Amino acid sequence: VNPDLQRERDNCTFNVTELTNLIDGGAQKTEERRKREEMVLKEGIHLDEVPSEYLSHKEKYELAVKKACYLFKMIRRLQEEENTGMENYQEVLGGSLGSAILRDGSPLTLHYVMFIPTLMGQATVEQQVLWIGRAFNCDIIGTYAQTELGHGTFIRGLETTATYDPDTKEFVLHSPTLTSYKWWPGGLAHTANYCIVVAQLYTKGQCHGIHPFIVQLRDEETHMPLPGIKVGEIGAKLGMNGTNNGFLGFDKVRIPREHMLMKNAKVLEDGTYVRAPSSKLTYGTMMFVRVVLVNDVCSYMAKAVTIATRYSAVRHQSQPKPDEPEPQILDYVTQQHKLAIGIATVHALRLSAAWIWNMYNNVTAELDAGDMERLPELHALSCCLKAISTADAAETVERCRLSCGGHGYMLASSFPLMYGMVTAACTYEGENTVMLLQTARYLVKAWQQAKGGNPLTPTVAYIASVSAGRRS
Amino acid sequence: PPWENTVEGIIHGFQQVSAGKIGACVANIEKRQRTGMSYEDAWNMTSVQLANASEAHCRAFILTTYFTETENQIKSVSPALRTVLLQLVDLYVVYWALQRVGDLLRFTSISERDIEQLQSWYEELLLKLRVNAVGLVDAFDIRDEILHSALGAYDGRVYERLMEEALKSPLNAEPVNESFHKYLKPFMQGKL
Repeated sequence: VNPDLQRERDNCTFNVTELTNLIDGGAQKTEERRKREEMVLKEGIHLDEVPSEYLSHKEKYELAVKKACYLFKMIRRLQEEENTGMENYQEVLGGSLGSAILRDGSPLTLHYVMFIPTLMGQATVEQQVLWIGRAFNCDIIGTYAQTELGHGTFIRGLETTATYDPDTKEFVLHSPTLTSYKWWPGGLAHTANYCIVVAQLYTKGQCHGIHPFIVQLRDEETHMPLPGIKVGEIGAKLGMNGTNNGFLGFDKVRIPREHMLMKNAKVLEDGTYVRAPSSKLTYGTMMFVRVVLVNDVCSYMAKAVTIATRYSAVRHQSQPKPDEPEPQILDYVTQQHKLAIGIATVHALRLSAAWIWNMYNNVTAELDAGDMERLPELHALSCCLKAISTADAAETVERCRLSCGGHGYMLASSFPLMYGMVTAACTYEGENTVMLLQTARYLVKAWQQAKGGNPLTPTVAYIASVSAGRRS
Repeated sequence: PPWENTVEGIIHGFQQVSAGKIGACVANIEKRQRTGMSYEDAWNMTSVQLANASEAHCRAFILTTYFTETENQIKSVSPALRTVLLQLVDLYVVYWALQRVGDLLRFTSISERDIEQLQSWYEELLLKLRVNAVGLVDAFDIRDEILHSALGAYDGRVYERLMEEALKSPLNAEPVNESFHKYLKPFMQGKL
């Protein structure tokens, strides 16, 4: 070990393992995590024959598919051995372990982050019986297509149509314009053979707004796109070049009525539309992803500050006092300023992520019982937390890169790939300014409620107390 | 209310900033509507302020959560770790106060002297945390295979690893690249 780094470790005033255990949620959790990491890494999936930095765009995708398949094969084995469910996906693929193996993103991420959760949240019991088992086994690979070339966060503006035909008991999916083509979903391009598609539902000549449908995109044997399906990849991006983001268009593609996910709203055989208890329920998957995202960006920040801090202990620079050796750059207060705030931010956002994850689970349980009271509050909070945490993470990674001088610019530092991943999160699942404005709608309503003397939900309750006597 | 240069005081200050910004947005929207502007146009005209208000609300939420959750966590940890965790909370809260000095001046009773004290407090915290910087990141317990960085490996062999990585460049597979014969040499000899 580098002697400077060793000296830093010798001088540390607290028990590092104690803090590790606290971060993991207990000594047993640390042990489990380490065991899992050991088990996954010993498979050697993360090892590259040629550094992936030097591969072409196509080769990067092929390598990502290979790694993702081996990783999923391993998860499947774990599930059989340990008889576990979704949590294995989360633990192995989420956070830092998954991104260690698939450093520039995985083409199968959306299968477990969006496809399966949407089926769990929006499909009927009968539909879940039909699809979830196959999805868990990876007999089918799915993704989630919502965003269109001309329509992003404002999902009520989506143009893709699903028109019900009562004669054949089918929906006809159609992309009426270029701007209605689905654009960006990970794994959509050449990986997934099924997809949850969000489209405007028409029945009996009336539009009922956006609804989710499960659509087969490719033949299960040949993987050829099915008739009427226009699918492909969107091209090279700033980062996430392993995620296989795709575009998708429909030319009057027919799917059975049972392929509309009908846990909430329904279309009966004769075309009668049965409204969902709340239109907000369609937004469940997006909220789930935003909540998960906050945790994910914490992993990237933890990596970034670890790299930058260790480097700062090893690196010496300049000679502020004559006849004395070059100090470690960690001794410069400007460097401490860059690093310490990064470390604190990891803890601050990690605890906020845990808090909102807990809230998400509570609200989801309340939803199942028909109680939707806290749904708008969760939506508002998940929007702004997604925006702030991804923006802060991008800033932290960039600040850490800069703190390593020119060496931080090397791909071998890991900063450029990390920056690509976190900065992508600033725009996917809702561009950050749009997210903040969604929260603002809730805040303005809360302000007006407070002004009218009405009680406020816990996370905005302060508005009533601190604003008393000011600007009211 | 008088300003308090404490963590709780700063968090309360952030809540005042957030509430103040939301109130200002509502007032602006209403003012614009009174001039005949539609609600949607008034909203759009106020949207820069609205996004700011939303950010302020989120900052207040994160600061509150970080502080309260840490207070809960430290009940069961050793005194040495408790000290460091509280230093980190202090640092984070003071950092954001200094980042948002303008907002605090606008919506709270913070004074210039308070700000000077905050700056000194921040610098003292950096000094205190300096000794534990490496320990704090070691505690994230990220294996080298996961970190995947020549600069950040546990053993600190930064320069050796950078050189090892450099040698993996495909350009180093041969001493002379073919572009020399095809372009560079003819160019230098004026034969291109």
